[in-house]
Amino acid sequence: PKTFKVQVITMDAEMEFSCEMKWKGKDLFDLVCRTLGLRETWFFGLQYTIKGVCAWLKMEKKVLEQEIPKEDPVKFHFLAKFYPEKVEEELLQEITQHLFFLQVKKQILDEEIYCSPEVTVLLASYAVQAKYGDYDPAFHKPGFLAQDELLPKRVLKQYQMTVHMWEEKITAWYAEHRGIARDEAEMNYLKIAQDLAMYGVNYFSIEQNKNHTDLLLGVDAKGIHVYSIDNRFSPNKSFEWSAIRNISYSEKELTIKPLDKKAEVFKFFSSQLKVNKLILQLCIGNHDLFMKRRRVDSIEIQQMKAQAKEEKARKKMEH
Amino acid sequence: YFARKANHKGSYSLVDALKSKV
Repeated sequence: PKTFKVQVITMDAEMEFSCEMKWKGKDLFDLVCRTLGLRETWFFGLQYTIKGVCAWLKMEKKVLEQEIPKEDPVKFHFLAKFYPEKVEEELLQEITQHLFFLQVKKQILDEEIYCSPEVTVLLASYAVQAKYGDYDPAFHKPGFLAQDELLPKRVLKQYQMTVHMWEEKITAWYAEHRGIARDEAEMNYLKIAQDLAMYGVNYFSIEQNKNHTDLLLGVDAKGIHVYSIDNRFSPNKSFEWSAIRNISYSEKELTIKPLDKKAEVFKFFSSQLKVNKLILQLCIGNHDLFMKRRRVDSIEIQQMKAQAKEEKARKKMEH
Repeated sequence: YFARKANHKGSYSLVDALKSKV
């Protein structure tokens, strides 16, 4: 059969695949997951950018029938599209945890997620533990972190501290983590990161109908939030998934109807129809996971949980 | 529970989605 080339970039690898012309998004996605040995597939997606807007490959539609960039090979980023409500309960496989760790770490370093200087130092110390193992002063000599990107540039600029001083600060915490294995260090990182206000939120610029006030809409694991343009930390208004009746769009307008019929219907405009489609897609996916978490675990999840528990116990013994 | 009436319209009923999964 005729094929076309696809390049898939994960947080720590690049892979190339030959896809059959007739393949649906799901065929490619499943192949990537199998190649990675990833079973907790529901958090992830294949992302691409088209005309400056980020989009996710649809599973049920043919790859070539989607509005993907015309390039050879076609480039996709394999990324977490949805986030768990509690990392320690939901991320079971080590590979899943590792991919989340890498993605969230990049978001923090790139300042897409705001993090206070104190917490960035603590997070950096866990990242160092994950990479270098236990601290050994005989081996980890001053300057050993010189090549690592560990803190956001904003934090580095904010203080009059030398690279050496930062390294000392991080190492003081790092030395405290002795005995923590790589997967544990990455999980500790995620447990702290998930409490940051901007963690796991997809933000969109929106305009409100009447007075044209610019606002931000945030979609995350718990629901939909509305923020002022200058405050991404605390929403002015929140709609939990369980309190929403219906979400719909028509062209650039999007409507959220609360379950409570007396409550005000929230209407706004996004910049493009394409963005509304993406917002609704994220709402459906997040709501689906929200419902799944509140049901009895499937057999597959039960098995994976049991396996993860066994694996953890085995590792602890080894360690 | 997800309905696309035309290419520029879409609607998702969270209530129906919940009912169908119970």
